[in-house]
This record gives sequence, structure tokens and C-alpha cells, in this order.
Amino acid sequence: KSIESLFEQRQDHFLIPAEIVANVQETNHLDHAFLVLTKIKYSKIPVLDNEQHFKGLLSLSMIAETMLGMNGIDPSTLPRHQVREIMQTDVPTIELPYDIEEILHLLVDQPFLVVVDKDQIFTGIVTRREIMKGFNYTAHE
Amino acid sequence: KSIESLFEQRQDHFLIPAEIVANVQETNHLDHAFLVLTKIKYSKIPVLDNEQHFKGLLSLSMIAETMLGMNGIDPSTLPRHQVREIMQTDVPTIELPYDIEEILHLLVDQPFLVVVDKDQIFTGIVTRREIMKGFNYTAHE
Ligand SMILES: Nc1ncnc2c1ncn2[C@@H]1O[C@@H]2COP(=O)(O)O[C@H]3[C@@H](O)[C@H](n4cnc5c(N)ncnc54)O[C@@H]3COP(=O)(O)O[C@H]2[C@H]1O
Ligand SMILES: Nc1ncnc2c1ncn2[C@@H]1O[C@@H]2COP(=O)(O)O[C@H]3[C@@H](O)[C@H](n4cnc5c(N)ncnc54)O[C@@H]3COP(=O)(O)O[C@H]2[C@H]1O
Repeated sequence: KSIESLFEQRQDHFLIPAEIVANVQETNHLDHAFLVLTKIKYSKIPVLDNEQHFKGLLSLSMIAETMLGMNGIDPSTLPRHQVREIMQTDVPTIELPYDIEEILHLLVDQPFLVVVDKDQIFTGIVTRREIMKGFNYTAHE
Repeated sequence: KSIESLFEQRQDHFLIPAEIVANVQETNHLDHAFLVLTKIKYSKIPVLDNEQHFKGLLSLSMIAETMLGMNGIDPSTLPRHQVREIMQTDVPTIELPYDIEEILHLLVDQPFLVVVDKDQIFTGIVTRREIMKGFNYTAHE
């Protein structure tokens, strides 16, 4: 079980804290969200409410899908709709303290994991990149 | 060095072959590429030429960036520009046979690696997901 134990030593380094995770509000309109996602270039980001609760995930393709219709690529509907209408809500979340086996298992299908506290307040994310760095450390032992 | 050796046993399973990797042509126009990326939902895909050579990578945010201007979100310029004008070209590529240490190192910063042959013909991709599956296998030993 040496992989797990090596990770346990580095646990506190995996979390990217909420303060530096780009996000949008569930009540933002889609034109605003389009601008944010285009500028920051992250492919998928958390959606929060006005009390920092985690609500879902949003990507540019979810917004772009609403622009496809009878009139080609049409952005005119974006100001009339909110993030919460189209965001992805079936999202696994984890809480501290980590269960490294659960993290490794979930990161097979998720590029990042959303960390919340017991009240669903958004705490941060754990990314595949942080785990991959850990493997490079382990592999060089 | 047991991590490397466990991976070497599974080498042939990592490659996602070119035939099932979504891609666009460098001469496609951006409105077409916008549709493709919106529909397939992969966040970044390879760009090829008409002889299957790897040319670069394209994401929806690269296209969306061209739509931001004086007139809000404007799709009217998309039919007049080609993928090759905006694609990302500083992309690391690897060749078979794999060097697993190189793969683990590059996958820290790349969600997937582009595999080409010696003539730059696109062969497939190696994804973080395939490596994460390998780790789960290893961790359960
Ligand atoms: N500005 C940047 N600086 C340096 N490297 C960058 C970067 N943007 C992307 N990358 C690299 O590309 C990978 C995929 O990014 P993506 O945005 O598709 O997918 C990201 C994104 O959806 C989310 N994410 C990561 N950091 C974030 C942040 N600070 N705010 C919001 N979302 C974040 O987690 C996913 C996985 O991230 P991970 O770090 O494992 O993997 C990242 C990282 O290795
Ligand atoms: N249709 C789908 N079915 C099942 N799972 C899906 C999926 N679309 C996305 N995922 C999951 O989300 C991860 C990130 O996908 P993304 O499109 O941002 O980032 C992808 C995408 O940019 C590219 N990619 C993967 N497979 C591809 C394919 N068949 N064609 C084109 N690009 C692909 O490699 C990146 C990393 O892929 P990876 O598999 O490691 O990681 C994938 C996978 O775990």
C-alpha cells in the first residue's frame, strides 16, 4: 500500500483553495458566463450561489449548445438565460479529510473533484494535475 | 522502479487510436469547427491536414475569443476564418515506443499527449484517464 501512504504525506498540498478557483454565479446570465469562460480558458468551472454553496459545473460547450438553432450561431438569447438553467448538476463531491483511494477512483472519470464542507460550502478542488505531480514524485523514489 | 514496470506491461492499452479521436481539418472554417466542438463536447481536439499530419490543437475558447469585439458576441466573422489561423501549435508530441517516464512527466501539464510517427502522421492520443486507470490498478496490488 505504498502509493496510498506516499500520498497521505502530501495530503495538504492537493487542495486548490476556493479563493483561486475561477467560478461563476448560478444567477449570472449566459452572455456574462460566455465572456468569463472565453477569457480564463479553463474548460469547466464550478458554479456557486451567493452564499458560496457549490451548485454545479459549467463549460463553454454548454453555453454554445444554446446558440445553435434555426439561425446558425445565434448569441441573441444569451442575455435572457441564467447559468443555473443549463449547468451540470450531477457532480460528485468529496469532503475533507481525503480518502485517497476514493480520489484516485473518481479522478479516472473526472478531471477535477469538487471539495465541499458538510454544509455544501465550496472549499476548493483537487485536480488530476496535482495527483500526476504526486506520481512523478513517487515514480522517482 | 515498480510503477514503470507495471505500466510497461499495459503499454499497448494506453493509445487511443486516431480512428476514434475527434479532430478537425486545418482548412475548416471556424463556424464549422464551432459546431463540431459544441456537439462532441471534448474540450480540446487535434487539428490535422488532408494527409493525416498532426498540425495543432483547437478548443472552443480559441474560437469564442475571435467572437468578442466591439459588437458584443459576434459570430459573423467565423465563416471567413480557418482553423489554422487560430490553432495552438506549440504542442509536445511523442512517438512509439513509449518512454513511460516521459509520458508521466508530460501528463503533469497536458491532459493528453499527441502520438505521431516519424513522418508526423497522427497515430492517436494518450490521455490522463488511461494513466489514472493504470494507477488504480497499481494501487490495488
Ligand atoms: N491557466 C493554466 N495554467 C497552467 N496549466 C493549465 C492552465 N489551464 C489549463 N492548464 C492545464 O491543462 C489542464 C486541463 O485544463 P482544463 O481547463 O481543461 O481543466 C481544468 C479545469 O476544468 C479545472 N481547473 C483547474 N484549475 C482551475 C482553477 N484555478 N479555476 C477553475 N477551474 C480549474 O480542473 C481541470 C483540470 O485541471 P488540471 O490542473 O488537472 O489540468 C490542467 C492543466 O494541466
Ligand atoms: N465523451 C466522453 N466519454 C467519457 N468520458 C469523457 C467524455 N468526455 C470527457 N470525458 C471525461 O472528461 C475528461 C476531460 O475531457 P476533456 O474533453 O476536457 O479533455 C479530453 C479531450 O481534450 C481529449 N480527448 C479524449 N478523448 C478524445 C477523443 N476520443 N477525441 C478527441 N479528443 C479526446 O483528451 C482530454 C483528456 O481526456 P481524458 O479521457 O483523460 O479525460 C476526460 C474523461 O475522463
